[in-house]
Amino acid sequence: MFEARLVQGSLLKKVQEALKDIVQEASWDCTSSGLSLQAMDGSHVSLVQLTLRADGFEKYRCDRNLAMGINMGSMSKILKCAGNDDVITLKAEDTSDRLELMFESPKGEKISNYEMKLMDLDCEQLGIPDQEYSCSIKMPSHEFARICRDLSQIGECVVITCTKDGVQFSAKGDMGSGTVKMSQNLGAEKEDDQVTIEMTEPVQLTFAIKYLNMFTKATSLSGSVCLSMSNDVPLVVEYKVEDMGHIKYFLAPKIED
Amino acid sequence: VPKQNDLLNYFQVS
Repeated sequence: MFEARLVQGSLLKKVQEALKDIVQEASWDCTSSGLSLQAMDGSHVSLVQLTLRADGFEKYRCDRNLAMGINMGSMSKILKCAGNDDVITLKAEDTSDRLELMFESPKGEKISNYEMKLMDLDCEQLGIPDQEYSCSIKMPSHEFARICRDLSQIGECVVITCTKDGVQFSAKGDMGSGTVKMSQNLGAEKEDDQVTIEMTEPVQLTFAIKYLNMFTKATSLSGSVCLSMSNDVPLVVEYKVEDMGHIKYFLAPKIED
Repeated sequence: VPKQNDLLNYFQVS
């Protein structure tokens, strides 16, 4: 038996919104330590990894490890039926091919029950090496989203350059070019407004903005975002999911032909 | 023109 009850159900709605544009089908892995998911987009350019720890749920039970094959479009449709203030409970029997979703309004006067068919998925799991990165940039998530949106009007690629002075995002295209530079700003009153840069070596990498824009669907989950980069390896874009986990997006860089 | 690299060049299938 698997059962997970999340009082702040809106978190699950936001997580789903942050995943659905990148992956069409994914295996949600349930173990006694929590829920996790790892999936690549169809073109093998980006990968998303979600962790929601068991202790972040008000109730969590998982007697046997389960891999629930979920059509992300169906999951989105059903989670849209939950109100933002609803408590969400997920339930599945060990051998069932269905996931039950229950939405309770805060005062308990409305209870909705949905059942979603699960799929048999044969998912490749990738081993992501633990690695130290040359640059880690923490910045307000809305600023990152704004930069990606703005520069996507200029060109299809963004060059991210990180030095000890700051991080620069540049794009160029047929109509011209654009550059946005963010400098370290430790004096901001709110922690989420701070820009911090930890660097051991300068980094410059080029990425397809299209994917970065998809990652920014996670913006509402967290006030800040962390970009981790080293030369010649995939970028990591990480959003915390409150104190219960994270969504990490990996994106392969573009390379000179 | 830079070419899009593949994630499978970095991560092993486990």
